[in-house]
Amino acid sequence: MTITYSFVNQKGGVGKTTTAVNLGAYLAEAGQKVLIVDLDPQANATACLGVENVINGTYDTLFGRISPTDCILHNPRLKLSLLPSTPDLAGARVELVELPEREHRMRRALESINDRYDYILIDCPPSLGLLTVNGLMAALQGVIIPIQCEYLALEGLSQLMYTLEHARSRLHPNLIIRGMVLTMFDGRTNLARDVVEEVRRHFPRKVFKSIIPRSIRLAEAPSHGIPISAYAPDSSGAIAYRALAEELLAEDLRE
Amino acid sequence: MTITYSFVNQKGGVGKTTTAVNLGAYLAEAGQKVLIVDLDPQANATACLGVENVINGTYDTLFGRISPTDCILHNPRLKLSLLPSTPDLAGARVELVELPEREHRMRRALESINDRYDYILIDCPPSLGLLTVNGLMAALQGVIIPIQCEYLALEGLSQLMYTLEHARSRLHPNLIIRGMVLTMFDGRTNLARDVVEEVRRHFPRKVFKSIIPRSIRLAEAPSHGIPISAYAPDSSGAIAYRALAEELLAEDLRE
Ligand SMILES: Nc1ncnc2c1ncn2[C@@H]1O[C@H](COP(=O)(O)OP(=O)(O)OP(=O)(O)O)[C@@H](O)[C@H]1O
Ligand SMILES: Nc1ncnc2c1ncn2[C@@H]1O[C@H](COP(=O)(O)OP(=O)(O)OP(=O)(O)O)[C@@H](O)[C@H]1O
Ligand SMILES: [Mg+2]
Ligand SMILES: [Mg+2]
Repeated sequence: MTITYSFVNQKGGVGKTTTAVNLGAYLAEAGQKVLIVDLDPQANATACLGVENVINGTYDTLFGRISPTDCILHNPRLKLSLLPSTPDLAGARVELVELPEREHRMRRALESINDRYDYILIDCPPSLGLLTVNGLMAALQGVIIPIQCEYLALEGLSQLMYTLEHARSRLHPNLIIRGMVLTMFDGRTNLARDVVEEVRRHFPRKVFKSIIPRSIRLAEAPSHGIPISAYAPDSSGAIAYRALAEELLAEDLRE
Repeated sequence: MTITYSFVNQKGGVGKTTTAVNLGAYLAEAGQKVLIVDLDPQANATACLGVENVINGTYDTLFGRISPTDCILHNPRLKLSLLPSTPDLAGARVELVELPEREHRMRRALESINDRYDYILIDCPPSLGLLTVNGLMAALQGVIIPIQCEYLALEGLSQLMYTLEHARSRLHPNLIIRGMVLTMFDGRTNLARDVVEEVRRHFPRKVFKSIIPRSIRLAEAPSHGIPISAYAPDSSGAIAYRALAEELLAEDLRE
């Protein structure tokens, strides 16, 4: 059975893309068949995997013009597959409004490729518009929320919870929070420790044990078009994402 | 005459809010009358100025329900004024779609308070939807683009340029780029130096000389609800934002 998670947080720059791509890379290293879906018009997940000049991608599958199978790229070296994004996805937000089942287009599109992958990881943009709602509806096993260990990122959590509650009551009764990942943790500052404590207190059973440290290697890897597992496997960021993948696999009973 | 700038970049977490608030604080210290407009449903600029439990804000002014004068809060100690945000702004994106002049609502709302301020600084959300478009149309003297000194932030620039070009040709012929501010610069990494070089090469006359370093004090200040000028005036971040304010004032002939 395919497990589908979406990476959501309307706060910008908190590590949604970095977590989807690098967690995906370590799940693949552990032998899982992984598809990364780039649902962000910025196409950052696509860039992180070194893919350029994409013709057909997520945009085309949302409108049913092309089946995902015909857009998915596979990288045999990384053992990762990608449904890439294109800039025209920015227009989807408006174009989707008039369509029937506008919130469920992503979920429908992925139904046709179900059971081909062990994990489908969907990277969402920093907003709560129709693209992110599509990501929420497609997240059959739940959402993973990256939380940057900084004050402003904490502020936005209550709004995100409100939105998830709203989506659950109106559109997707089974929508759950799979877990929260604390990112860009800088142990030298009180601020980061305060945020960790605060999040753990508010959401005692939801926070993954693995905390992702701030590590420049993680910010460098995208410029080489490869995940941290291939770029700097011994770096603190790599070790943390590997531990996160192991934690997830153990809980999903996929060891 | 009032000068209105909007802070835009669809890439998340690049320092839009931090730049609008702290640049505003130093413009106010230099004797300018400054209004900060929070056009982001996340209400981060509002939080950075320690404002909570807002009743009326930007949302109400977009729909003409209340005049900005009745929503603006003034902080005599900081000599700063704020048109605060509220979470219902998140709904504006959809509600605005059917309204006439939907892209110009922010500009119209601010017309009624023109000439009361020397500077109006508008903080936009991390997207290119209707709220940001409203921010672009209201930016009569141009947009200020914060650019984080990291690879993924560089990737998004071409898309932003495309969107600005599109807005200029269709909606706002005078839309200009007032300048680009390089943020979160970490001199210890080659990555940051490479990004600075790249941006300076592509946009030779647009990049402000003042570069904002990565400084933990800037990330701490929001949790105290005050700008860096009041929280840690001797920190590297404060010195950089003060220099940026001086650079802007000199170019705007407002010394
Ligand atoms: N743990 C980390 N340590 C250092 N840098 C990081 C870390 N995680 C992410 N980064 C860098 O921080 C920036 C923001 O991360 P990322 O783009 O993954 O966030 P995001 O939430 O996907 O952003 P957006 O809201 O724009 O989609 C990127 O430049 C990335 O390379
Ligand atoms: N120069 C800096 N040094 C260290 N931290 C910074 C700096 N500038 C901003 N920050 C911190 O980085 C985070 C992102 O900054 P900020 O929220 O201003 O970006 P933004 O572009 O407004 O984000 P969003 O896209 O969500 O609106 C915040 O936690 C902020 O406190
Ligand atoms: Mg992203
Ligand atoms: Mg912001």
